[in-house]
Amino acid sequence: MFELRLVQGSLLKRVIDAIKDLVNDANFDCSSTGFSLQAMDSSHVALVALLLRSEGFEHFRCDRTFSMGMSIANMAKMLKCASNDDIITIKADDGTDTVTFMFESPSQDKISDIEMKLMDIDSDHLGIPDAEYEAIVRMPSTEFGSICTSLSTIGDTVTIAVSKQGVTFSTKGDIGSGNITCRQNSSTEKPEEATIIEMKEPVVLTFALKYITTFTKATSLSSQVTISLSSDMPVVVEYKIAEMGHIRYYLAPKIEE
Amino acid sequence: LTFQVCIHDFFFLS
Repeated sequence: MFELRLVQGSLLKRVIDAIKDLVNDANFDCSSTGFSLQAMDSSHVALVALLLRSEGFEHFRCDRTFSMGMSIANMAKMLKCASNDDIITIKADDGTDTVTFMFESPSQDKISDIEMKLMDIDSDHLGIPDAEYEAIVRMPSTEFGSICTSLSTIGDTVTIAVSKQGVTFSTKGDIGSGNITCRQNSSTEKPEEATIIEMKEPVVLTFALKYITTFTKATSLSSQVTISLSSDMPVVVEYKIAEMGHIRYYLAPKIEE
Repeated sequence: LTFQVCIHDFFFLS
């Protein structure tokens, strides 16, 4: 028996929106710890790791650890039946090949029961080693999103360079080139507007913009994004989900031949 | 010229 209840149902809608352009099908791992997922994009260049801790749910029951294979696109379709202020309950029983989503309006005057077929998904689970990163940039997630959108109109790749001067995002395309530098700004009264750079070593890495831009679909989950970089390593783009967990995207760099 | 590395090159199968 697996059952979880999330009063802030829009959060699940936003989480699924944040992964549906990257991943087609995925196994959701259910355990007493929480509801989690690890999946790669179809070309195995990017990986997304989601964690929603059990303590973040109003009700969480998971009698045994198991995985639910779901099509993310179908899940997004089912969640379209939920209003943003609905309470969402997800239920699955042992041995069944379906999952039930229940959407309750806050005033309890409308209840939707949606059943979705589960899938058998053969997916590799990757071990992600704990790493010390050479540079960690924390910045407003909307700022990061708009930088990625702006640069992707010019080029296909983004070079992220962290130095004492700040973090520079640059691109080059057929029509020209552009670079945007953000300096450390921790003096702001609003912590969500701060840009903070922790740097042990200067780092310069290049990534495909189409993936990074997909990651920014998670912008509504967190006011801040954390970008962790080390030379010749995948970048980690993390959005914290308040009181529940996080969504982390890993992207392998492009390396010069 | 740059080439795209795969995520498998960094993270191991568990």
